[in-house]
Amino acid sequence: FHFTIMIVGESGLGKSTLINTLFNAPIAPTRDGNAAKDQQDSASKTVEINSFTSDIEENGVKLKLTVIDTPGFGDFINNTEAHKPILKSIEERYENYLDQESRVNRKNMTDNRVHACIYFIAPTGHSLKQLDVQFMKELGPKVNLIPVIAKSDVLTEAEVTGFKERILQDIKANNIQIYYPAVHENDDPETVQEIKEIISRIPFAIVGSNQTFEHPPGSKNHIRGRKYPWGLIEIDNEAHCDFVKLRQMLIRSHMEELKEHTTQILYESHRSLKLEG
Amino acid sequence: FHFTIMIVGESGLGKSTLINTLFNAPIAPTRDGNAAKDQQDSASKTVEINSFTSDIEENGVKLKLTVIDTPGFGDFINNTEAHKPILKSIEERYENYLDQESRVNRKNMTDNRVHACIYFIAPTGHSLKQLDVQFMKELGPKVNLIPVIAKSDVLTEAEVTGFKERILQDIKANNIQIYYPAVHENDDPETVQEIKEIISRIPFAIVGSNQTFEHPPGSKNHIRGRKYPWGLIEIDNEAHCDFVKLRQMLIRSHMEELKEHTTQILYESHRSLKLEG
Ligand SMILES: Nc1nc2c(ncn2[C@@H]2O[C@H](COP(=O)(O)OP(=O)(O)O)[C@@H](O)[C@H]2O)c(=O)[nH]1
Ligand SMILES: Nc1nc2c(ncn2[C@@H]2O[C@H](COP(=O)(O)OP(=O)(O)O)[C@@H](O)[C@H]2O)c(=O)[nH]1
Repeated sequence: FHFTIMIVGESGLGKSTLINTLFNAPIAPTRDGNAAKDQQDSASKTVEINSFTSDIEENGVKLKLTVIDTPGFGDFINNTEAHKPILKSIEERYENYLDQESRVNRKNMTDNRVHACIYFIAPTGHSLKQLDVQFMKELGPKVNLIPVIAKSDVLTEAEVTGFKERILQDIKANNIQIYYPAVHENDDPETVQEIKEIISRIPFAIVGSNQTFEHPPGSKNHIRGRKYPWGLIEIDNEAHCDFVKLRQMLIRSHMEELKEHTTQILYESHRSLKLEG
Repeated sequence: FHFTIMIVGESGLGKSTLINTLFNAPIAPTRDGNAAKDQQDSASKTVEINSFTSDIEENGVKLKLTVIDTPGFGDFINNTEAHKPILKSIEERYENYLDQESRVNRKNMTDNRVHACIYFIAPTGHSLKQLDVQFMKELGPKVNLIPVIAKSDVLTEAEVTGFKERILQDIKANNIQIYYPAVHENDDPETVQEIKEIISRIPFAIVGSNQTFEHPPGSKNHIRGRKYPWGLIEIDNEAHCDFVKLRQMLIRSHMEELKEHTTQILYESHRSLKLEG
């Protein structure tokens, strides 16, 4: 089973940490401060597209996971072109598949189309930035777009609620297309309830962490979290953030659906546009 | 006693909250999410310079405080020009003073020069952004520049330490000039110690809040802070953030010095350059 996920957002929003937390495996290299700086200096003033593939296991299922990192997005003084290399990468992968699909011999096709794109929104507490709107408008029609509120531990519960409302208003006002899991006719009531709960939390307010702590101290119970002088955040605690919901949607219930939506809807739409002229 | 302070940083870094917290008075209008959005829409694509003056009292001393807000800085997709209106405002105030100083009748001079500029660094945890470097390089020689780490409650103690180190390295590497309180020959040992402690915390990692809570719950003791499901941050607790140190440096010990440094060093340097040609 092959799954390709893209992560996009300004530097320092916890992207590398989240990818490693989501799949419980060191997939994306988390850069310490200095490495990030060198990367920024050495990078020409454009967004890079980097790809990492690992074999992981989820619920006993072997998975070939490809993570596409996009360092540099939103990090320059002028980010006018920021979304372009990313859009280009998504479209090239559709083109690549289209070429292969059109061949006489289609025995050894490789599919590197992007099945989901997680977009990290900076937790300002106000509303979407112009950068966010530009990216989501451009990419929404091309890829399953999953916006998340990054480092949501900087917001109180009331601030998260207000921020989510304003983000959804901005998404509506700008005709931005984001991914919502679908409820199917033959779904059992439990599944329908689960999907509704997932939908009610979008955009997910997430916290990521590679560190574990004893909780309570001295006990055998270990939790993943972030330890502050004023308290301990548990990322798997749904009262603290929506990490569990994101993981549930991405991995447990909707990987299949995300792939189908990419190949049957988004790709077909790209193909039709391309073949029409 | 008249003091003019400028606050600069991207939207959502807690600037309005901090100004109100610093002076314990509702000086800057804290915008809720929607107001910020309207402001962004209605604002032409340039940084605005807004000024608010209030009469406040600090330690029994009456103070005419002017706060200059700079909404729009860093908020656009292209921020190439972001620092220019701000630099222009600082220089215009020097020009204004120079004009008045050169008149025959100097009875009614008004001094609106900027005595300090607090620059809010987004708490990415990595190092300075290009936007930060550009602003600080341009403005450091013109105004007393006080960089602070905004919303530092998003960083653990270890992350704050690492981030401060890398920020100071970036400041050094880019020849950025920031304000440091001076130790004077005739200072008593207690004052020298206090100044050294202030200097050791630069750049200050701050948290701001307009809300108060009973601490512990049910007690008469009220603290200013932010309440999360996992704990309560106390902004006046030096183990939680450097707010007390910033307040100490700005208000208690160094308002006089900040004014002197502006009028005797920075202004004079501007005047000499201007008069030389
Ligand atoms: N407060 C908070 N900090 C986080 C979170 N995730 C990561 N961090 C920290 O933020 C910093 C940058 O994280 P990183 O994953 O390298 O961000 P990236 O630049 O987007 O890949 C590191 O110090 C992380 O420990 C989070 O959910 N909340
Ligand atoms: N975590 C955290 N949130 C803050 C802090 N200061 C303000 N906020 C919150 O951040 C949001 C934006 O604050 P505001 O002062 O309007 O930011 P501004 O746009 O820079 O003026 C509001 O929801 C504030 O309650 C802080 O120090 N830490």
